[in-house]
Amino acid sequence: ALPPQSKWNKRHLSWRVRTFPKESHLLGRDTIRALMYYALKAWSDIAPLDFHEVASSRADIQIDFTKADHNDGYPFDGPGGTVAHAFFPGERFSAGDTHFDDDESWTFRSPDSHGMDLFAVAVHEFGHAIGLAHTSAMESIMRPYYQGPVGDPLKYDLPYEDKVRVWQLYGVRDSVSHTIQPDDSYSAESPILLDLPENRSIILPSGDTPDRCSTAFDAVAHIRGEAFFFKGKYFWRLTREKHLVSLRPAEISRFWRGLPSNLDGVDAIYERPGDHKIVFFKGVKYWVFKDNHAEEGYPRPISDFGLPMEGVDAAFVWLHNDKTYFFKDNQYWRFDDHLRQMDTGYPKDMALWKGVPPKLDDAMRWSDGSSYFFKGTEYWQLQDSAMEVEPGFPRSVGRDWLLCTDMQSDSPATEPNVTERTHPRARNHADHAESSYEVCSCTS
Amino acid sequence: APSLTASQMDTGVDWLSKFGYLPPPDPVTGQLQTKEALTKAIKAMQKFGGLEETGVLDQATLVLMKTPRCSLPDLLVPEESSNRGRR
Repeated sequence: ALPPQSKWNKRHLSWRVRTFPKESHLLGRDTIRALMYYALKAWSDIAPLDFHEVASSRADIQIDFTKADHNDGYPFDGPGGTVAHAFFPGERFSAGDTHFDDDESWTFRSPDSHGMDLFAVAVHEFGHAIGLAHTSAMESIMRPYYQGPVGDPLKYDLPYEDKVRVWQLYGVRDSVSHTIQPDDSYSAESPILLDLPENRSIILPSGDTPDRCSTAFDAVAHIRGEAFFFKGKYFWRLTREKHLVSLRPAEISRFWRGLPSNLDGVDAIYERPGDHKIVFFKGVKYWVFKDNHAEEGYPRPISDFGLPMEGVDAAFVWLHNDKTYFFKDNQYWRFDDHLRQMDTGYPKDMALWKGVPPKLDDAMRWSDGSSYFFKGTEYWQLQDSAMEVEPGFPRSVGRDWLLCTDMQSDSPATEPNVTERTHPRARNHADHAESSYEVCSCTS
Repeated sequence: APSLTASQMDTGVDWLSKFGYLPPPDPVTGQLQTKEALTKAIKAMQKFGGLEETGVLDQATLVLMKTPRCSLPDLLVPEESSNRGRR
């Protein structure tokens, strides 16, 4: 059974290989330890977890090579069948422990047919050891079935599906540049942020980051089931459950690789139906991304789509017909991504979308089947196949999407935002910004 | 399709119980399961495994059941509602 809160409360976890394979003719002990190290590193590279090897019998993650019934309720069954298991986090003595079937022929850098790739299985099992359950997602390392080797452990990158799931448990690992202002008291030996994933809201954004509660977004997109809100050089991300991954925005260039380094923002983004590639628009150019890397040969002119060279305000795929809609000023176009051609009879007047304002910031569909149109700090909802805005709209983007729950003013710019009210340090920051000394300090 | 042998059926039922698709066997009735429950469990397993949801232990399903895998169940129940003493 999965414990109700299946994650570690601590972020520094110890591990050791307690027992090695009885007949270790295929893999030496050092190789096994190295593979365990890299399998754990696959998770700690992206989540704020630290794993360190110890010799103690009190290690959080005890790793054993054992066989048959070994008194934990999960007897192994000889070669094939069940090959390994791990225990979810928790207070129990066995929490985090990971067992590999010693009857398997464990291998490393061998063809699939020659045995079980220890690194691949270890990455999967350590996923359990930090709290992830099995998933049916085809690309996931947490699929229950052995899928063969996964490549070089030194270069292994977790599938996107698994990254998102571990981020939902522990948050995103901060890189050095994500830390708050450089501080002499901070050193590599005291990674203060690593222990505080739940308290990320106390971390102030740097001086030039926009305020998510009062800004008008450049682009909003529904990508792989999640929502992305783009503003300037930054973006915020919401999970499928509409949970904001972090109050702090991430830099576009640090996640979406291949855009120009001097890009100051994007106009519109959508996930292409069919091949699920992601298309970024900026001015008269567009880029096609496979996952989070731009493909070669881009940017290209948006005339490829049959769009005018003035650029686009918004792009989204309507769930109703799987067609892509582009908006510019008070006109819209309908594009068939499967045929890669613009439908005839377009552009049309946006007035056909009753209640939707012209000159949109962007639009997207969401998992509830509705389409959402964004402009300024407001958004409009159109349900299912309707071309008319639902009653009660527009509503506040910040309040409904970006955790600005305390925002009360219709003019957020004149009011302290939620971050400022919630966190005294943020309030101080705003107050100080009004003094010439602080402004000077920031710009220097 | 060729009908399943009793051994294949037993193997299938054991597998589905082991990985969370069928409730643990009742200590009184042994392995008896309703046909509806079995069909539903097979469909759930097929869906989770990315197979066509036929609800029968067809060849593809049996092959997947023989694929090496992790011991932990695919479908997990909340701990407080579990009547098992350990995971």
